[in-house]
Amino acid sequence: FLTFEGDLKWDHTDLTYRVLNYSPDLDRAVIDDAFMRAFKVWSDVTPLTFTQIYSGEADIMIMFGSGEHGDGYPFDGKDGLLAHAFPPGAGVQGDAHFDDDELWTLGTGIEVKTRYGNAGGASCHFPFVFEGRSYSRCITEGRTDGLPWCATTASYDTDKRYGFCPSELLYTYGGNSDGSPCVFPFVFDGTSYDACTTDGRSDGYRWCSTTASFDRDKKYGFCPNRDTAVVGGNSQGDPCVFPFTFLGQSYSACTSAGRQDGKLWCATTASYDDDKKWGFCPDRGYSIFLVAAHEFGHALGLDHSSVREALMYPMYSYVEDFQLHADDIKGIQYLYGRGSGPEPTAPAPVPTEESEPEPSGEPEPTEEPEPSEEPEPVPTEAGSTSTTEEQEEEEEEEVTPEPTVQPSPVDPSRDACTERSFDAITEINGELHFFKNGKYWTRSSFWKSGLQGAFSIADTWPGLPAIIDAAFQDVLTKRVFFFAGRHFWVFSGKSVLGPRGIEKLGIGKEAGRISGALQRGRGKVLLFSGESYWRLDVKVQRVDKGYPRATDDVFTGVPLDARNVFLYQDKYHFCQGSFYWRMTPHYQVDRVGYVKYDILQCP
Amino acid sequence: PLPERPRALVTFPGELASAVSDVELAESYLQRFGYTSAAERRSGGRRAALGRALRRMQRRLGLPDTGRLDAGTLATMRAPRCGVPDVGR
Repeated sequence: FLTFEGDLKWDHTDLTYRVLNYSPDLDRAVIDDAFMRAFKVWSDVTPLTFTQIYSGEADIMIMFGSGEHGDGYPFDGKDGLLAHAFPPGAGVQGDAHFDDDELWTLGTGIEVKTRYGNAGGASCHFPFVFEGRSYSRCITEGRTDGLPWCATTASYDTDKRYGFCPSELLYTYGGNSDGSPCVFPFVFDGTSYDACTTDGRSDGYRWCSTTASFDRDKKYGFCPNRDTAVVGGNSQGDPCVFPFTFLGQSYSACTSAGRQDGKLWCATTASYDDDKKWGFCPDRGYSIFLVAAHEFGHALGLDHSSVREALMYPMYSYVEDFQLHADDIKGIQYLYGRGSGPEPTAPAPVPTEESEPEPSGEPEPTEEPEPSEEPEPVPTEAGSTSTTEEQEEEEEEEVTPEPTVQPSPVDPSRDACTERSFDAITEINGELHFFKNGKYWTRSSFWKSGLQGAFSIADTWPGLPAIIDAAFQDVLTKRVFFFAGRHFWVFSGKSVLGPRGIEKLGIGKEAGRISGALQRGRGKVLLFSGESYWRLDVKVQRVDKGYPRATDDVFTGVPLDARNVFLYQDKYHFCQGSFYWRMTPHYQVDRVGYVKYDILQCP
Repeated sequence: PLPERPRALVTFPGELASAVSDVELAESYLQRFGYTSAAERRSGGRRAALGRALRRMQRRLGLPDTGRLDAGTLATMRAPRCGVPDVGR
């Protein structure tokens, strides 16, 4: 996961939202329910609460619109961009906008919720049978008032269950007419209209007067989309007109004729040839719930994730049984902490065979041997196979003495699991080393020895400062390089060269703290600082030409301000806060997890 | 069998976007979602810049890292998505 630059987040947890307008595609109740469920996705895993308000300024203002809708980031018609949202903050920040040139559904096709009738507001059942014929859309057959209706079971003939479909003849939404139906014809600006119109508006929404004269009464409402309403084209929201004429031929259903992409379309007047009015026929549409849950993630401070299965991945895909991905959970909990759910279960002192693990929100640590009562320090002496020539070269250089910080006595029982972060992490002699303020711990995945330490940095590598920024072991010579501030040290066993300035390596003033190193084959190491990295030729102890380079150019998808960067088990690790991003040698982020639980394997 | 009638193709009003070439689509996509600007700053010609930006996009979105405008990348660019940029503010 990623958060926005500066970790933008709300400074309070009791957030409000307000729905400024509704899409004509769905019943207002369906939209409200979808938004409520979308917020619940996030409130279930954080301390955040969401309350809908109906007036005034809410933290999260939600609106539907199309094209340029007032914020300078226009939508692009059907498909393509579906919605966008702004990171937390005042004004437009935190707001979520949905493109109303899309067909908003619950993801599986048009949702036709009925009104009145005898089905209690149930949705249409398509297809349904009426007088022996099968229908897959709302019909006006069997009625003289022109109101479209549908059966809510597979057969009206058998069950006699029905309801009325959305229609401007039945009701309007929004406006100032309390849902009254349209009155046709009506007069607007001196012109008579006998259908809903977009005239007089710049936002493309279809409206009608609810009295015979808008000019006189100023009463109006917005027209709900019929189930046959087209999407996009140049007649958004108008119903298909069947039959219609296209290139001289008559069509009584949606067709892909005239198109290369196979999409179904229809004319919205009786003759496409004459009027050129058209739109796409309804498809599965986009789930307002899924898109809203994604956008609300932005509104809470999450940026796009690189994990394809995550909700915050930028591309839409429909999933039937939605569950929030672990990556999303980690992201939102990074910003706001955990929810009010059950606390993680404390590990039992002595697990028994009968005991079953309690479910908890914590990542499950992998199996770990029980710690011994007295942790045995493992030897950490670095190898000493450097060439004499190199040592002599280095010894000849002038060394600026650096005041060495005298470490305070190290408490061997000091637990690495209580540390919130580490100064440096690196693998030395096959063991991960975690450095923090004069101390270090080791962990060997090979020996399954668990976490060892704390040990004193000064005891193992005399002369180093208490706080080091980065370290790496040269693959060829086994020498260990340490970095602190703008200085570095090279250890062969307990013999040391340094401190020397990192400018001796060719790293200029633009570099601050070296945050980590990645060994790249034999004799090359990448050194990271800020948002850049250098490639060090270890033998000549000089960075290669053409560096620094931007970290994001190659290591895309990891935090650019990682605190620790290290190679472990042939994969690149970038740590920020409590989390790490693991990247394959092919630069694919394949895991995001907790340093504490996944790498340190704390209980 | 009767010979198939030639299919007439129509440019529907309001749908001019369909005439955009793959490369134009890619350049527009990479710029819109924040992949181009950083690569362009380091210049090296339009084609090289496109290749670099494509790699950034492919890595960021978990696609095979080819640096080319392959079918999978184009399909991703045509997929419905959120309008928030992937890179940058």
